[in-house]
Amino acid sequence: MGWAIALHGGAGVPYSLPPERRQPREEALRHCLQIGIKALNSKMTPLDVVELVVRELENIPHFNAGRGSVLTNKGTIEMEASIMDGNTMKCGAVSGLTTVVNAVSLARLVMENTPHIYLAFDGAEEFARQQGVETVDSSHFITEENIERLNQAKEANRVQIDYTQPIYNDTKSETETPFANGDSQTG
Amino acid sequence: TVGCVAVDSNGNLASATSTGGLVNKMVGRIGDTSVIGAGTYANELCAVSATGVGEVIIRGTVARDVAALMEFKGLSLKEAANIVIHERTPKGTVGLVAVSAAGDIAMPYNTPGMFRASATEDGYSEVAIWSE
Repeated sequence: MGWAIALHGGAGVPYSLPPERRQPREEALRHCLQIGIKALNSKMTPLDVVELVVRELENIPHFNAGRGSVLTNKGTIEMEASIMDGNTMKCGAVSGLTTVVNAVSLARLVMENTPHIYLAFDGAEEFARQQGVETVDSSHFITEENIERLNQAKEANRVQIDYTQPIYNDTKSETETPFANGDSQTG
Repeated sequence: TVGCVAVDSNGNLASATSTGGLVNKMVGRIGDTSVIGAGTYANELCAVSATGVGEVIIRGTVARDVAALMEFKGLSLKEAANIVIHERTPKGTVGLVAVSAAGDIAMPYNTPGMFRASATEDGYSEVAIWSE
């Protein structure tokens, strides 16, 4: 058998996603897939390949991770990631990150450079500085789009599992299709 | 949420997932993505990365369940992934991508759509959002 790869950018995508939102995301998926294909053809290990591809996805603001992360109810950023190697069952995970550019790489460092599996919040941030991974001010991750979506979610007083428009009762179709408009950035 | 699973021509498997979480989530809320066995899992049979409502994925130990169905019931990757997505989790909440040591790919979801892409060494590749 040969190599195989699969990647995702989030579920819950409404059928009403307008083309101007769909096309850049499809392009981004194609771009990330090509990176993975090239890496596997060059005999990179699956562990390195999945980290490489997820880093690329984290750096693309269209998806809910890294640069495109959605906001908490306080308008802040809290990112999380994990990675696992099937051969050794070794794994690493991080949560509550506010400044780390690529959470998935910090998760891998937890796996490789600590006796633990999971570091979170202040401890994870401190570990990031010890390991010298790239960090930026939290504002780097906050985009206008995500501020708008948080406001929508607050208005509708709901936690959005995606980027749909809040469900208003005046238009029947929207109340029936929970993913009425907007694009998906499911958690 | 974003995720990637990969297997090389020797059957070595790995999985990685990353997310900002849910819009308007409470500060301090942890979702499935960083919970091994829920949003991310890999062993010698398969590698899985899930996305959707984190609370549902944690409750259902989604990624581990796919591997467990293969391990203990001898199901194929596709069968195992479809059971977890279409029979064991509420509609409209979860999707996943997975590969097996044999190079099979599964990308089921029970939401209206899922941003996904896949490829194999023999030249097959796919980029999709909704079903046909």
